Amino acid sequence: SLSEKLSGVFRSLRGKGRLGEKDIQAALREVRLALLEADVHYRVVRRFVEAVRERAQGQEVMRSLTPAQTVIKIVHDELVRMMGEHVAPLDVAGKPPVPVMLVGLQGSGKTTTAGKLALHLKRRAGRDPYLVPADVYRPAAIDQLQKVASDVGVAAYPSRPDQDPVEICRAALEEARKGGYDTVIVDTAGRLHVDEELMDELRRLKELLEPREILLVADAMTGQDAVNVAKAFDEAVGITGVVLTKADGDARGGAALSIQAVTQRPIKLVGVGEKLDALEVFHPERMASRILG
Amino acid sequence: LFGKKEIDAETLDELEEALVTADLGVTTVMRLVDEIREKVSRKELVRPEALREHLKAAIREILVAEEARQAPEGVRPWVIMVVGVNGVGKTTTIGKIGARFRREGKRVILAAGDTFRAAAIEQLEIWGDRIGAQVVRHQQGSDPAAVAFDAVEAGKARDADVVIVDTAGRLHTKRNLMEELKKVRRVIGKALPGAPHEVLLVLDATTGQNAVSQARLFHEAVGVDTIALTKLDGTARGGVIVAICDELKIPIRYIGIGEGVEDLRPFDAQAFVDALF
Ligand SMILES: Nc1nc2c(ncn2[C@@H]2O[C@H](COP(=O)(O)OP(=O)(O)OP(=O)(O)O)[C@@H](O)[C@H]2O)c(=O)[nH]1
Ligand SMILES: Nc1nc2c(ncn2[C@@H]2O[C@H](COP(=O)(O)OP(=O)(O)OP(=O)(O)O)[C@@H](O)[C@H]2O)c(=O)[nH]1
Ligand SMILES: [Mg+2]
Ligand SMILES: [Mg+2]
Repeated sequence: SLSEKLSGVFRSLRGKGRLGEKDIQAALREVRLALLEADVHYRVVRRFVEAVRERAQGQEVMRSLTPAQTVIKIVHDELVRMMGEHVAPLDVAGKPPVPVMLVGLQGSGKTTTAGKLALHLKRRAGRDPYLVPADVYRPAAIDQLQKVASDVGVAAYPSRPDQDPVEICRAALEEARKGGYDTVIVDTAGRLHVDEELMDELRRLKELLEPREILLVADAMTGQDAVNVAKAFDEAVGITGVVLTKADGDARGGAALSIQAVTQRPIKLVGVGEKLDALEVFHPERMASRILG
Repeated sequence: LFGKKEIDAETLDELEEALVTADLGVTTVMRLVDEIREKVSRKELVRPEALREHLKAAIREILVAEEARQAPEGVRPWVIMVVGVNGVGKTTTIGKIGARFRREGKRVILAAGDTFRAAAIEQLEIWGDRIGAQVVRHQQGSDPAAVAFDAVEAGKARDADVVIVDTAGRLHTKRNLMEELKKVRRVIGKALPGAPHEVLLVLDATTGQNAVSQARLFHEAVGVDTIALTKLDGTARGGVIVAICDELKIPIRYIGIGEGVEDLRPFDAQAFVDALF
């Protein structure tokens, strides 16, 4: 673990009151390796390490801590600061029905998250959500969301795969208004950030829906590519928040830091299982400890 | 990146960044860069232009590609069990592989072994329909091992060439789900001794270092024979397979380059390293 490695680095130092340049250099090397192994993006690691170096320079070794612990504390605090800087709850304020749009790469967990979000809003916020299947491409995607909707006891728009997603959303908003629902959760098709046509479809969906939240649903095990994906989706439609999925595995989750660093948007929710009640509010402290390993 | 007169520290730093951002993993990258540094200090590697080719060859050495595993004489049907974590592309890859066999005129049966996830069976049925393969299925919530068993039995009874068994996505860290997978494997063997003849692990090219942990644990649980690396049509380069091939020596059999039925290619190690950096 990082704390063991840092203890090793500092074993040769004794009775030092301050962290000297050489000590910091050796410690930062271990921090850098740990973050890269955790899938944090190469450039995000570089910036992060520099920020830690500045904090650590001439830092007093705290009375109750060893030099290794002092560095860990600085690293941990800096991680928590970065991860938690923009912490914000889901925003569903505004005139009902409030639209929330889920976007992201193929297989990241959007359809499942749509169901989880609907259940979360029903149970924890006493809201009355309406689910909209807007994926007309993936085989049985509409069936999947409809099954999920029935599992959580939420109504869903009866989309058909021969319809156009923009038309589905237009009609669904109308249904939601008529039905008195206060939130509309739109599940979009997984798409590559480099697929011009599909990114354009996303822009048109945004234009029609005027979503209160555009949530990037991202897999916790994503590697270096997280930065490319987050940036592209943010530039195309503007992300208001992130849902990190599959965090119930053993992926260190460095993608979370990379996405935060490049979009400056908050991670709002975390998927922690396949069941529809497996959705938690994001905790920067927990994520920081996990990334450090 | 390689337009310099000599190989200096800056060149090696740029190289390190290129390889790390391709998801090769810092341990593998450090080893490769150290080997380069060694060769440079011994004057075995001097020109920056040679650097790229040298590295590609070194990486290529590690990668294991495998031509189609051939069914030994008299083995019918050839049973493939497809495994992997959630959302990586197992079901879609099964559709694509089935289509390949169909193009060769083979009779294909698909087993709807994901009895858990919403509309997983319906998804595979649509694929079966598209490619002209029979889909053996039970109710949602039923025992996946029973589905696999019935599919292999159907394969024997109908003289099918191939039976491909879909399984539910599962995180490799979930003990009970990995036990379930072992059971599916065992039961397939009961229906046809020696089956499954191929356990195919599907990995998503966008996955980072966790793919190594996935490969290890699936291999430990059910023995992985081949790997399919999907979603290479995005910007992720799938460099994690270098460490996986190095450690586990499992051949990469296919790559997925899209969502359509034709978007499957046999793995080509040279093409892969050329796209890596
Ligand atoms: N373990 C775990 N699995 C999850 C989580 N969220 C989603 N999944 C699983 O991930 C897989 C993909 O989920 P989907 O909801 O179909 O993903 P998607 O983004 O809608 O996929 P596309 O529509 O094809 O882009 C399914 O097997 C889900 O059950 C999570 O938080 N934990
Ligand atoms: N762009 C791209 N998308 C792919 C590729 N392979 C699969 N997909 C997409 O990835 C998503 C998930 O594919 P599935 O086949 O449902 O994945 P799975 O592993 O069976 O998922 P679970 O059964 O839920 O674990 C779908 O939207 C597929 O169309 C690929 O090679 N490229
Ligand atoms: Mg979906
Ligand atoms: Mg599947």
